[in-house]
Amino acid sequence: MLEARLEQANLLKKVVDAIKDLVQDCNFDCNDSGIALQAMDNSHVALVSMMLKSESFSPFRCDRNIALGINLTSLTKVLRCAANEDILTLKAEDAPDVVNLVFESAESDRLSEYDIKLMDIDQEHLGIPETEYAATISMPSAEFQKICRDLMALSESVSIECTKEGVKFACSGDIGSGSVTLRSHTNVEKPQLNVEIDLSEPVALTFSLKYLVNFCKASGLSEQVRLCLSNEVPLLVEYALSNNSYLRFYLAPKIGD
Amino acid sequence: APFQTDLYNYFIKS
Repeated sequence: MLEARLEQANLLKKVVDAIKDLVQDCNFDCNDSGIALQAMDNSHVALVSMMLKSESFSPFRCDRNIALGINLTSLTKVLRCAANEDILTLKAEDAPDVVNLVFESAESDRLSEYDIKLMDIDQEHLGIPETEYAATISMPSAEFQKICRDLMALSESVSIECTKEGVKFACSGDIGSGSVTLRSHTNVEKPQLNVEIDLSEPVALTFSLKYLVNFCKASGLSEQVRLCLSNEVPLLVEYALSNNSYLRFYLAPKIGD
Repeated sequence: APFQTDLYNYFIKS
């Protein structure tokens, strides 16, 4: 059986909120290392990979691997019933047909309990090869979100070019063109505002801004976002969570002009 | 306009 208790429902609320417009039905794969989720959007252009390590929960108990097939719209409806600060406990039997969610409010003695019916989702799993990326950019997540939104006003696609001078986000469309260039930057007082660019070789790739703006819904989960690029492989956009948990998005590039 | 590839070009079904 599974029993996973989260100090703040807020974490799961924000994670589900960040991915519910990209994927609909997902398997939450529970095992002794934590709760994982991997799902692609309908067009197989983007993939979300979430890992909530067992350390994020206390207590965490998962006697055997359990796949919880859940519709994210249903999960969103139930999570709306939890206050951000509520203690959230997920429970499921082995081979369950429902997942049980309990929300306890810290100060007032209120306890809410919901069951969500599970679905049978036979999702193919994609093997994501370990990649030594040519370029890794760590930057404020809010800044990346603004760049994507700003450039999406001009074009559907953005080219991301990393050289030793820095990283340039550029686009062109019917009304004209635009670009944002960032260089490594250290803010001593506020390290969360740092921009760090690690480059082993120059790289330039083009991506859909619609998907990048969608990924940026996760910006509230982490002050920094990490972009990993190599020629001819999908972009990795990673939002690190506490306890080595993470929310990752992979996006296939656009090719040719 | 640039052509959108999909993930099957890069990740293998496991």
